[in-house]
This record gives sequence, structure tokens and C-alpha cells, in this order.
Amino acid sequence: ESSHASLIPEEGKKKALGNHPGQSHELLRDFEATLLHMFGLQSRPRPSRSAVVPQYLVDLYRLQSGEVEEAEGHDVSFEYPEKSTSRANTVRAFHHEEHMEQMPSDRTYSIETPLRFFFNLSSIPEDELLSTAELRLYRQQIKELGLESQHVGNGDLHRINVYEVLKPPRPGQLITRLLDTRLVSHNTTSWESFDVSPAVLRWTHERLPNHGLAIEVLHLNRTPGHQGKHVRISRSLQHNSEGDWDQLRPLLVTFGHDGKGHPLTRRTKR
Amino acid sequence: SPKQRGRKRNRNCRRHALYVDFSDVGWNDWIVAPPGYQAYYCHGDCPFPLADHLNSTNHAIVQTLVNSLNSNIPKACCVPTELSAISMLYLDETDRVVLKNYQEMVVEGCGCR
Repeated sequence: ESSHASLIPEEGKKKALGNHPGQSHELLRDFEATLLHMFGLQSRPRPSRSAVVPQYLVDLYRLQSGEVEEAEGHDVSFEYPEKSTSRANTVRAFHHEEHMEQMPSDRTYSIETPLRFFFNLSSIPEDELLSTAELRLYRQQIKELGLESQHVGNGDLHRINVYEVLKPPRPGQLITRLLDTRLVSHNTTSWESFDVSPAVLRWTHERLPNHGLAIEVLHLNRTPGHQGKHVRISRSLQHNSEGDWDQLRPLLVTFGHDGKGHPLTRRTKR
Repeated sequence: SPKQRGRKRNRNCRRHALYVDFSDVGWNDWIVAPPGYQAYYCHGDCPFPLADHLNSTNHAIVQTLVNSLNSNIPKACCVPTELSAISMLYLDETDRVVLKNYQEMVVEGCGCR
């Protein structure tokens, strides 16, 4: 059990006990603290089986480490965020707390009512200075069938609004301020990135209460069959693809610097 | 074929390969990528007179000179003089995924200091 709680392998511990029988425990404790400090951890991580590694961070790692070039990485579906990473040496990913997800009450509910999402950012160390934060939303192409496919124009468009929730929500009442908005066409599948830096900086730097973000998706043509089907913000949106929710659910990504060393400048492949 | 004799192996301070496999140190459960990395290490003699390429400090040059006169004073040490960073993708204590750039993880050059 102790080996799972420590960053020092058992073999190393035994060696230390042999070399410094009197003071090995103290030395090992100090060395453990040095290792944890080096990695910026409080304790040894013990990932649960349910831990999910977002593909975005894997792709970011692969681009950053020079493992793939943007042009050759066909599966990498985004541009390397040079601007965000130029001042950051740490990128953190957060999924929202689903148990705190608040659906609007039945009385006020419509598919276009903003949904509130709470991201617990308390694991960001105090000494980490955030520069930017983005909310990434997955949107899935709606394949037109029949006569509707003839229409081109506003009928294809969805507006996505991202808000900061300013006060603790009450039933049917959400006090918000708009952070970012975008008009998207529902004929493509892609990730959409929204700048939520102002809200995240308020929660972290200014230590103001975090009441979450609200996401509103408006289908401009109000085609009933398309309502709530384009942007993936809810687990139950696509009944036939529950399994991919872990990878397609909203993702909050923070870019920060802990004051140690250089930013995440990209390496080119050797 | 005859053994090569008379050719003295170069034992001077230089960089050697050292691949750190995260599964060997038991960190593979929380480090997602890379699985390991080439860290290198520095090893070798810092003999008198120190060669230019050993990237020595003035202090190391003087210490080596004194060592040549008095062996009670040790030679200069072969240590990393240039290091570089690597990126690591890992799960932290709260199961959240972090991509972080860690400084001074890879030896780029060794010297006598």
C-alpha cells in the first residue's frame, strides 16, 4: 500500500534503508517532498478507473512534443493554440460536475433555455497564473433528409451563446453575462472553442464565487427535428451514442504558468 | 580478429544514454505520455589539463590544476551543463488531466565544474 502512496519505488526505499539506517525515513520523506514539489503535486496521484483523458489534450501533447506535425496529423482536428500556449507552461482540462448539472424546471423548460454547467477549478494551485481559458463544445453535423436539404441559408444556422452565471441560480431565473457567441452552420462536425477567460480569471485570480457557465443553443430556423441535436452539451442528447459522451462532452481548458521555466513552445519533429 | 590493444578508452567526462522508463519507477499509472524519455547522464574524468570541450568554469580549471599538485583536493566533477525540458501529460491527484512543461529534465551537454 505504501508503494501506491509514494513516488519512490520500494526498491529505492530499501536501498536508502541500507545506506542510511538511522536517518533514512527522514531522508526519504524529504526526497518524496522534493519529487512532489518538482511535479507540482500535493500527493501521489492515484487515478481512478473512471478517469478520462480528453483527446484534445492528447493531441495538444502530440503537437507540442513534435510527435506529429499539424499537417500530417490528420486526426488532429484543431490548430495548435500558439497564442494561449505562448504564455503558459501548464494546460489543465476539466469536465463539468454532472451531479450539479441543473436542468431548468419543467415549468420554464424549453430546448433553448440555457443549461448551467459547473466546473470545479479548485485543483488549480494558487501560484499558477492563468492567462486564458477556453470552453470547447462538440457539434455534430445534422444530415439533411428529404426536401429540407434544398434549403440553404439561415435554416442551417445555430447560434451558440456562452454566459457566466453571476448569481446563485433560482428556479426559472438565471442572472448571466455573455462571454462569447458564435453563429455556426450545422452541416459540419467540429469542436468549437469559446473564450471564457474573463469568468475563469474572476474565479481564480479575484477569488469571486464560481456559479458556473450557461450554454444556450438557438436554432435560427427552429426546425423541430433539429432542435437540440447539433451541439453536444447534454448526455441524453444522442440516445444511440451514450458511450462517446466521455470524449464529446463540454471541456474547459485552462492555460497557466506556475512561474517555473519556459512556456509550451512547440518542438519540431526531428 | 586480434583484440584492439593500446587504444585507451576515452573515460573523459561525456554524456551517456539513460532511458527513464516510467513503468520501471512505477509512475505509469498516472503519467499518460510519454511512456518514458531519454534523460542521459554525465559521467567521466575531468583530468588535468582540462580540454576546451569540457566546458569548464574558471574554478574547475584552477581546482584541476591544484589536484595535479595535491591529490587530497579532488578533481572537478563531471556534471550537466545544459539541460532541456520535456512535456508530460498526466492525471493529477483529483483525476484531472494536466499537460505541463518540465524544465531541466534532459541533459543536453556535460562539462567539468
